[in-house]
Amino acid sequence: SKQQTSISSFFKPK
Amino acid sequence: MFECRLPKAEVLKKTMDALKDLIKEAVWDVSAQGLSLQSMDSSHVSLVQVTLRTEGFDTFRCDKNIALGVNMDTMQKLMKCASNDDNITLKSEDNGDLLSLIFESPNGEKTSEYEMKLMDLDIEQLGIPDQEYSCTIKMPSGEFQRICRDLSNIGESVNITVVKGGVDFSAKGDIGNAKIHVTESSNVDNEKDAVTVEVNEPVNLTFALRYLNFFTKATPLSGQVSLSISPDVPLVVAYEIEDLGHVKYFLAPKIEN
Repeated sequence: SKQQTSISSFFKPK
Repeated sequence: MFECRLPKAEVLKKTMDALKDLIKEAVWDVSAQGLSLQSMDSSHVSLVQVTLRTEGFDTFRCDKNIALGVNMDTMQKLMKCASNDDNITLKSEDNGDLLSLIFESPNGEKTSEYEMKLMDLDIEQLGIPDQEYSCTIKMPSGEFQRICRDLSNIGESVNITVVKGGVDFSAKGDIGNAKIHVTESSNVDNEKDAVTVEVNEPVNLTFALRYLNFFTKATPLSGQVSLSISPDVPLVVAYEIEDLGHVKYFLAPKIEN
């Protein structure tokens, strides 16, 4: 089944 | 000293309505460019970014960049005290711990001043990369809201499949399945009613409807919504605020383990 990913795995801290 | 004035409180009321179910606390960054805000939801699945540009305000004064940490629920409650047609002034001292919200009725006969306590918040800011997207769909915002709401009756997730000329929104659940196909408009007199589908490459991605339904709280801000989609990156759901800025939501996809 599909799992929810986290936004912070795509966008890194400034 | 920071002070800005908008001719109608309505737009800021709608902006707060678009944010307050998704985020509890946030920092408004004030600079010569305007007001901006960026925050993840508490589960770190989505991110919202708001820009309100200086040019869209009646007056805008910012002597020094400041960060206004606010409780969104409180700010929304105070904004509700303004009538839609009131003009609104926001004001804060450089090192102050209060934000003044001043509402003036159009005929000038009533002025209300509220002061909101600011919070010292340390909110992590993420860099949002500039990128080209495989597909961009523009459609009436009310239609998108309806699709997200209706599919929530079937399942927790929506699968979005974009091909040339149209887009499929589908959901599966214990009670059954649903598929809504939206075709690109061939001929539209009113731009707000148009559906446009730009496809560089077809995409197929799955997203949590719970968050999309939070995002559609921004529907009153704009007649159109745009969805930007690329494989395996966050979806961008953008609402333009006429002459002032935008509210953009980013939602991480659901992917195979």
